[in-house]
Order: sequence, then structure tokens, then C-alpha cells
Amino acid sequence: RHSQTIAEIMGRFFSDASNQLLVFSMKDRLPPNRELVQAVLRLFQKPSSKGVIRKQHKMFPFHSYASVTIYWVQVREDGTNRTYVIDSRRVSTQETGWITFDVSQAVNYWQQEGKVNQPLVLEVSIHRENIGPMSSNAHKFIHFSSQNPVDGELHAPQLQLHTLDMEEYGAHGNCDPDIPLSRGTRCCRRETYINLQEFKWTENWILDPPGFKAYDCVGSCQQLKKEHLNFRWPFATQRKCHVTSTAPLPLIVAVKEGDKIVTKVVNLYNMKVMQCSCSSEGMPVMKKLKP
Amino acid sequence: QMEEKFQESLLRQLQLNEIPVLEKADVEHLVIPDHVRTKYVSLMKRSAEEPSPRGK
Repeated sequence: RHSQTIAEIMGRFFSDASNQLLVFSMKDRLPPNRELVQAVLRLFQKPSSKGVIRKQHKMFPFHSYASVTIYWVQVREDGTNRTYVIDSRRVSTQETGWITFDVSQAVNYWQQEGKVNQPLVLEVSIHRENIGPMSSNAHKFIHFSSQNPVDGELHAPQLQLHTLDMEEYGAHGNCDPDIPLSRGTRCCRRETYINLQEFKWTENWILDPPGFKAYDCVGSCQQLKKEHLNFRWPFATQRKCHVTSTAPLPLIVAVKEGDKIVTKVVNLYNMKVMQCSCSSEGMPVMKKLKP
Repeated sequence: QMEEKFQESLLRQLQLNEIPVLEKADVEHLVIPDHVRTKYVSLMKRSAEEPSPRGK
């Protein structure tokens, strides 16, 4: 557009992907005292007819796959939708049965929005695995059972939420200063006071504050035992007590500017621990929703 | 550790390579202007209220 040498070309966007929306009510499924460790979407792939499989195999002997991508659909205040890619995998026309997708990030986005009465909306897109005239059109022959009652209850899409009881597996807020730390102390936030006046090098330089409560996370976490999990979860590793949110520390410092000395405010980030949590090593960090 | 971390973060934010050496006489009569004090107090309040999520 706006190029002097190339005439503008108008066209329509064309996609031969097939999309279906899935709507899951989340009411009472994630109470505040439960932590989500994984959300799994299970879709039932209907069998392709033998004729289709034979024809596909003849035309594309080595390539009867399609791609299936799961999106989280964010319904915005102004009524428009925005989609976020959540998971994607290849699917073969020669297979049938349940296949799973990890949609933990979608449920986390839903949690971040805080609209607990809104359902979780996912979009399933079945599209070509490769682009180009020779690429297989296997995606046309991949069908999943939908939420439409016509498809029946038995193979309806399922959203599985694997959660942990925070009472049992979570941290316990602030440590009780009256109870000494011991092996049995559950993960908590311990108050530690940093007296800046003890650091000789701050003299005449840091004017305020004289000190601050930094806190740190101490204690141990309830571990998951393999038999507790009724699904294969790769992050059932050591749960440790981590810092999960921090706050900055503002300071007033004296600085030299030329031959004058002036005062300045500096905000040091990640200086104060605000929250400690138990989480498994290696758990993926959920992305933040951008406004 | 905390002292090291604190010092390193402060020097980085002030883009200083070393700790400034100021004499007591330099700061004894220094007055902190109102706008500096106001900004400091507002940041202090905000720091106490809204934690910055660090992710797990």
C-alpha cells in the first residue's frame, strides 16, 4: 500500500482450516484454595473412512498428517475477540481416539482476567501441516467430536483440571516469630530487618531509610508422591519454597552533580519479598496477559 | 549476600562504577527538597501495597 511503484492489490484472506469453538463453564472448578498444576484438553478424533485413508495414502504416501492448534479466545470488553496460541500438535488421518493438549496457559490467562463467572473459551483449528500446492489436504478429513449434543456425551471434549490443595501443599503466609525454625517448618515468609547503617559504605550517601524489612522465604514444602498423581505429570519433582512476588525499595541518596551535592530518589527493584510459595522445580512460568 | 546485592543494584541504577565518598560536612546541611520527599513517600507507599509478580 502507498508504494509509488506497486499498485495496491486488494484480496480476501482465505483459509481452509476448519475451526470449532469449545466453551467450558469454570464455575466452582477452581476455588481459591486450590492451585492449578496442569489443565488438559481431551478431544476425541473420529475415525476417517477407509476409503479416505486409502486415497490419502495413494496421493500422499508419506504424509497424511495435519496440524491441530488450540487457541485461547479472549472476549474483550468491546465485544471483539483476541486469540492466543496455547498448544499445537500433528495428527494423522490414520489414527482415532482421544488425544490431549496442554491448555494450562489458557486456564492461567482465564485466571488472570479474574472473570470467574465467564466460561473458558477455546478454539480448535485443524489446518494443513505444510503450505504449498503439493502439501497434503489431510486436514479436511480430521474430525473431532464437538460439544454439540448430536455428537453424544460419551466422546464430548473434556477439560481436566489437575489441582493441589493449598492447605496441604501450599505455603503458610508469614512465619510466626514466636515459633523457632525447625525441620518441620512449612514454607513461610520470615521477617529479616536490614540495618543500612551497619553498612559502612552507606554513610553520608543513603539518607533514607535507615533500614528496611527485606524478608526471605524459609521452610520446606509438602512433596508430591507419584501415587498421589493419577496422571503422568513431568513436573512432579522437588517442591521448594520460592519467592513468588517482590516489591521495590525507594531510597533517598546524596549524589554529586558538578561541585554541588543534590538529593535523588532511587527505586531498587526486587528488594522486598512480598510472597513465598511452594512450587515444583522446572515448572513453566506462565506468561502474563498484556493489557 | 544481601549487602553485596544491595550495593550492586544501587550502583547499577545510579550508573556509578564505584561508591561515592562523601564527607559528613558535605551532607550535614543538606536539605531534602519537598518534591524529593513527596516522591519518596509515594514510592514507599506503593511499594508496601502492590507486589511485583516474579512468577514461580
